Amino acid sequence: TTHTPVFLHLTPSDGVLPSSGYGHDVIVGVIDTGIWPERPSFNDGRFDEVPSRWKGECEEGTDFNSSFCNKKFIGARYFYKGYEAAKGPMDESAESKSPRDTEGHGTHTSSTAVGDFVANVSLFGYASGDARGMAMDARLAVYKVCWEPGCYDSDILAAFDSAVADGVDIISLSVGGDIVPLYKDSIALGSYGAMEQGVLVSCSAGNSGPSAGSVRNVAPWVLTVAASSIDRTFPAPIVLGDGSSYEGISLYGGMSFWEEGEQLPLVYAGDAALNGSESAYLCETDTLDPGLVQGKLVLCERGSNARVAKGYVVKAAGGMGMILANTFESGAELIADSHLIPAALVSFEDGVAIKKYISSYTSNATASMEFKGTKLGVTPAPTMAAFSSRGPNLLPPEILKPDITAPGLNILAAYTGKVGPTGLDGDDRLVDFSIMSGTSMSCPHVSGLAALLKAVYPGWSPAAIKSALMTTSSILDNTGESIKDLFDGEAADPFAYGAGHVNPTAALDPGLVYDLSVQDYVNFLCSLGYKDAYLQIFTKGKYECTNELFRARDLNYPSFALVFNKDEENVTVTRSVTNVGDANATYTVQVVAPAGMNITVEPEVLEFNEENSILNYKVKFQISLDAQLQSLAGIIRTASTEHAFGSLTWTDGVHKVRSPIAITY
Amino acid sequence: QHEDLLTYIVHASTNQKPPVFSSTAHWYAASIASVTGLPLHLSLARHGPLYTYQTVFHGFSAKLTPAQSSSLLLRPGFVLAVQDKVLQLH
Repeated sequence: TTHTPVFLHLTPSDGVLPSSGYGHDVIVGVIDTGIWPERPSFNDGRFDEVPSRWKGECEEGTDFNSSFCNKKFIGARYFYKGYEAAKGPMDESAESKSPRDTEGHGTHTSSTAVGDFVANVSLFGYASGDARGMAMDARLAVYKVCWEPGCYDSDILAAFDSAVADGVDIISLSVGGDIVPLYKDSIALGSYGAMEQGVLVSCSAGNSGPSAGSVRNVAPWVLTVAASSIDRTFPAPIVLGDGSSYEGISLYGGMSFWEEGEQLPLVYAGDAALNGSESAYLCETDTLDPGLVQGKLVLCERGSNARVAKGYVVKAAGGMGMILANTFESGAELIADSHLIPAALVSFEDGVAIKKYISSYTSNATASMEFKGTKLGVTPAPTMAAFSSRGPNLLPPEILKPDITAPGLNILAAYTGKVGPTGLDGDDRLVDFSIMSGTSMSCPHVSGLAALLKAVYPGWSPAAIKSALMTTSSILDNTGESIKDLFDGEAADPFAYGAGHVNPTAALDPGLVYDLSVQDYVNFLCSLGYKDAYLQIFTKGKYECTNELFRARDLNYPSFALVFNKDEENVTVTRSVTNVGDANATYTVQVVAPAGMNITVEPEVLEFNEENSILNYKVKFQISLDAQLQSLAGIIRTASTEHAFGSLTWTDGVHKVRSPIAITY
Repeated sequence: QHEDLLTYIVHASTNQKPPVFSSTAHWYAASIASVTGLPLHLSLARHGPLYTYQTVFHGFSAKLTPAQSSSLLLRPGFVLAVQDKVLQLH
């Protein structure tokens, strides 16, 4: 947050920041691990009285007084009964039975979404600058539901129930679980109830990428956020004894025990096993032989235990430093960690090369490692984090998920004062701000940006705000090329980034929005076969199915996800767009058809004569004749061609209202 | 017996609340006591409700055996019981 506002082109002089008064008086509820209230991100020096509509409280508990709340940080509650019902009484020596954040995650997400301006901060000098949340003048309410074992459904639902009753406008939730039917999904259920009352819920997509079908928090009324990089890195170059060099990344903040450029003995952890341990290459606890590691740099591989824990293991065995190599799945994604010993992460490819060098030089292998601080202006950026969970959405595949991507790799924001930045027991370095990675970090960026839009357009529905963010997002990086995937270096697709990378300046003036009412979502649930008890738990008896012919793909969503069954050759869907720009506007359609697909839009021109008027259009997706012939010949519909992507854009020459298209054959 | 207790999130249709109960909270607590066979004060202490939910959906969470949760669903107004799960930070 010392750089993401700049990366997102948020400027104080024009655009969405001044238009929204920096999110003035919008209330953002963060359901997470609580808050470390002493961090200056939550100061209230510039804030006037708490909005009279606020009905929340500042609950007291262990090491937490109601006086910690203020005009900025206006509410705090904690929910632990589900946790204690499952696990027994909480160990209050290890965690605070109160809204106080002893983990760090909730303080980080809260300050990312709405943290106030804090001058001149850094983590051990890295990422230095002035930190600010996306909606600096929004108010914050925290709902602590996550504890040592995790976050229980019963507690999460209690937090949703309270937050909506308290009067929040936006909910930010960076939590997830396994794929379950929507009626068993506490986040889907709680966010549905929030949506019913006009509250937009922004959720993290999950960190199980790059596996297909790994995206979570997939209900269509949720804004599901993937994670991508920004144009900043923390270089830690590694030079091997043969002169070859590799670009590592590190947030190591201590002393190096060698001269700059000095070559040290280098050993592969898998060759330094203690008692023949087969997991030595992962640098798991007690797997390294001190006699083979002492005084050397050690090459470890990612996987199993935490990245920072591996450095701790190397240190315990007497190693001087660590080179950590990515797995194949992590590719070139470089996550920065504040290791306890000199250490740097390298890409999978570089890890393979270093390992090959070690095997060639055996006992004579050497390397040097340096820590170069912070580098800005990196290209290309954004790039999709390999860990960011991917579509297709398994439940249901007719709703494209994730919805959008935002910065989530190496993000600096406020942190707990309870534990060090690695979270390890042996890490007693307490810091005000820390650097973390995950879709947990991208989600609150979007929550804060949604708060800005809510301040500008207080009457807009959650679906309209979501549409504005999605249809104005970008699929290009800072070199003008398609956003790349850090997994394989290839162009990413909508299963990775959804509609694209969030562009708040454009979202301020989207031109058209795809709006949705509660009844639309009810019809969607009906299309999934929900009725009787299963429908009742969402609708509370207030709504019924009104269109038996409604199909999930007809939901007025700002993206298209079509699933073609074997015998289907064409599918027609409908959409309606609301003109939120100038009264008189003429939009024409531009289509980039997915491979093997012909697309016809009717009408091809939409003429609006008044503000907020709504026009409908139909899109016919037809498998092309060529594709049909290939299909007959068994050429397509193989594993490698089962998905194809395109886009549909309405433009009046000023606005570009773009919807991604994902086809599953 | 205590070890057999699981947390369930029970969904209710509040418009089916029998009029004899003055509030949904009273209805929930009495219904739990009924299926656990305990006096109300003991049932409250042992089984809950842990929470009653009234804004985003209608229902409560409570510690019940699988048989008790099934019994509860035989009573009018209780539509579904879903076992509590633990989710993780992303």
